[in-house]
Amino acid sequence: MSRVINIANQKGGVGKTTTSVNLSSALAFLGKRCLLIDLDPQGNTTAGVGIDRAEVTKSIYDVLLGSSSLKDIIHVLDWDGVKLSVAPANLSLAGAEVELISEFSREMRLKNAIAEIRSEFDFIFIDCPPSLGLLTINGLTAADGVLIPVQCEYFALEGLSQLLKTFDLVRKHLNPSLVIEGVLMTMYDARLNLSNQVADEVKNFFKDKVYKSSIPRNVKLSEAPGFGKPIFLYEKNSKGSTAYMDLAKEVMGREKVS
Amino acid sequence: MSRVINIANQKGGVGKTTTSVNLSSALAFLGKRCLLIDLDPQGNTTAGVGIDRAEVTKSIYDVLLGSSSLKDIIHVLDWDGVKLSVAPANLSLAGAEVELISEFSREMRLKNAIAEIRSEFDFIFIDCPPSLGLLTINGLTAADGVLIPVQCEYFALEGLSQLLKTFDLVRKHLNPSLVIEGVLMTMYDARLNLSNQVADEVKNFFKDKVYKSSIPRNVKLSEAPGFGKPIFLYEKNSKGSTAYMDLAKEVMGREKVS
Ligand SMILES: Nc1ncnc2c1ncn2[C@@H]1O[C@H](COP(=O)(O)OP(=O)(O)OP(=O)(O)O)[C@@H](O)[C@H]1O
Ligand SMILES: Nc1ncnc2c1ncn2[C@@H]1O[C@H](COP(=O)(O)OP(=O)(O)OP(=O)(O)O)[C@@H](O)[C@H]1O
Ligand SMILES: [Mg+2]
Ligand SMILES: [Mg+2]
Repeated sequence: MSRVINIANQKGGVGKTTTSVNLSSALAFLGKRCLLIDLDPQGNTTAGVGIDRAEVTKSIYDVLLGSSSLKDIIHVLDWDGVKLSVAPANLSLAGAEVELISEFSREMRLKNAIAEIRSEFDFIFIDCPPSLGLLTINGLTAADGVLIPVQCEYFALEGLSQLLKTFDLVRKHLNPSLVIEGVLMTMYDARLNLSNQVADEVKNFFKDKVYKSSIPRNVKLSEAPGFGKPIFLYEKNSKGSTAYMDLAKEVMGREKVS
Repeated sequence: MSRVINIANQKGGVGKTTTSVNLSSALAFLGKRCLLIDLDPQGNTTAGVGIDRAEVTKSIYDVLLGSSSLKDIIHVLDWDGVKLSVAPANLSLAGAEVELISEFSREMRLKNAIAEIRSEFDFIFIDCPPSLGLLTINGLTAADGVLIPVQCEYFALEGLSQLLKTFDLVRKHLNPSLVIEGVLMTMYDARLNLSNQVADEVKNFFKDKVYKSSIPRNVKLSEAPGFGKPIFLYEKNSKGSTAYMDLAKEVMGREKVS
């Protein structure tokens, strides 16, 4: 039975894309069948795995507006036998939020598209843009759980109440079985007071929802996207690589429990 | 004659709010009459100067939807005689993009509101959300120039072409006199190859539009918002404080020229 996990936080630059790319690839390395969906018009996930957005003719935009199925648009990446399926985004997605507003079942488009193919995957990840608009709502409606990356900085704390309000609304009106899959501390630097203060506050609030693995600030993680590679292919022995591999094992462990 | 500067970049977490708060306060310290407008539903600029969003009864939302003028909503902050006017945001702004879609002259709402009060200020800054939706379009339409913060990381480069496309569209249809005010390198770390590579590429492309002052990565800048203070009040002798004061002097210098 596959698990659909939406990676969302409207605060910008907290590590949504970095987590989408590296967590899905880590699970692929661990033998899981994974699909990664790029729901952000910026297309950072698409670029982060080495797909040239300009060459993407059919994208997630065509799936949301109804002219394609997910199957039609999936790119299967093969890294020495380790496979990751990716549903890419290109610039056309920027128009989707306005265009979807007047469409029927506008919030359910992604959920319905995923239903057709979900049995082929163990995990399906959705990378969201930094907003709580219709694209993120589609992601939350389609998901079993939402994974919330929280940067260890002050502004990241501020935004959580807004995100939880939207989460509650989606549970109430669109997806009653949606749960918080987990909360991930990102860009954590144990030497900084600020990092520790934010981590403490998040743990007090979210309790055992917070993953034991946190992602340290590690320059290799920010270099890898420039080469279109997940961290495991770019710098296998880096702190970032170990942290995302630990996280993948923790996500797999929670899967059995739920 | 006042100058209206919009601070925009749809890439998340690049330093839009940090620049809005610290550049406007630096100019206030240098004796300029400044207004800071928070156009982001996250309300990070509002929190970053110490205003409690929950206590904001009238906000920029009411100005955009037409029930208030800017004068009605401005909070005047007074730091030992140094004054900064702030037009705050609260959570109601999250609904503005959808509500504005069917309103008359939806892109011009902010521009018209600013017209009534611009003579009272030397500089008016607008902090935008991480998207290219109607709020950012309102900001670009209202502005004389757009200041683009660029984080020294790979994904930040990727997004610039999309931003420039939107800039061109706004110039063509809504605001023909809009120029690029300047490009600011943020979170610059001279020791990292990545930082230098990105800075070089940005300088090659934007040439003399790039400010000579760049903002180094400095933890004091990320601690200050937790106390609701600009960097000058939180840690006056920090690298972040010096960098934003230098930038303010450079922005003032360009003002005379244009
Ligand atoms: N643990 C980390 N250590 C160092 N750099 C990181 C780390 N995680 C992410 N980064 C870098 O920080 C920046 C922001 O991360 P990322 O783009 O993944 O965030 P995001 O939440 O997806 O942003 P957006 O809101 O724009 O979608 C990127 O340049 C990325 O390479
Ligand atoms: N030069 C700097 N050095 C260290 N930290 C910084 C610096 N500039 C910004 N930050 C921190 O990085 C994070 C992102 O910055 P900020 O929130 O200003 O970006 P933004 O572009 O406004 O984000 P959003 O896209 O969510 O609006 C914040 O936690 C901020 O405190
Ligand atoms: Mg992203
Ligand atoms: Mg901001």
